[in-house]
Amino acid sequence: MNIFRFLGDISHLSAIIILLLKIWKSRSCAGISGKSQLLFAIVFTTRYLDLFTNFISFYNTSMKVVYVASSYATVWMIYSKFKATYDGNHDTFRVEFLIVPTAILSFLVNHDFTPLEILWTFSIYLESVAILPQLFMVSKTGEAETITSHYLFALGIYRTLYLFNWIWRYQFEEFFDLIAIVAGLVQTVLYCDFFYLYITKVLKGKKLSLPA
Amino acid sequence: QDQQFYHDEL
Repeated sequence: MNIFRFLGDISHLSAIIILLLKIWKSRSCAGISGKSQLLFAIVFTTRYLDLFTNFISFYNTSMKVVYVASSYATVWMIYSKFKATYDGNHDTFRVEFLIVPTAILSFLVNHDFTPLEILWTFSIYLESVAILPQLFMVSKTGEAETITSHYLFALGIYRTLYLFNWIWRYQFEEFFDLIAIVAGLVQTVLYCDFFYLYITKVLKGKKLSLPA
Repeated sequence: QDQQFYHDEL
């Protein structure tokens, strides 16, 4: 494992923990898109079915288990425990516009036409766009809490670091997975606008707010 | 390249 991949995993894990703690400590999920979190739970579930079929390493298995468990915990907090604080009126992105096309695409473009592989491919495609309901919510309300911005930054930079990991692996291991690379590029591009606002506003101590 | 049929990344 190279440094980019490790840092990517750490930032992904940080994002998940930041969000869990933010909701748990403030007893509120205001400003968080339940739809995006639901999509992430689907992403982890469909991708990590290989937990039952092959063992890669202790690290790999434990990270997968933590990702799956925390995504379900987040969904539970939004839709059950702190439901009263969930801002459903602003969480209006139509997720079927993401699920249906990515599901179709995973049947058409995959490495192998088997159930597990199609589900893995679907999870890669869905992950690349799963943040859209959250970004849509931020643009709709015109602002995001600083802690939510940190969450989004950690989540966005994770796939960006994976892009460097793939360049590294192509260079030194002659390994490349075109499906993951293209989806990772799409995913990173979707965050560019947010990265710009994060660097120019949040890192300078201001709250992330969009011009009206 | 048979390594693409198992995924070692997260």
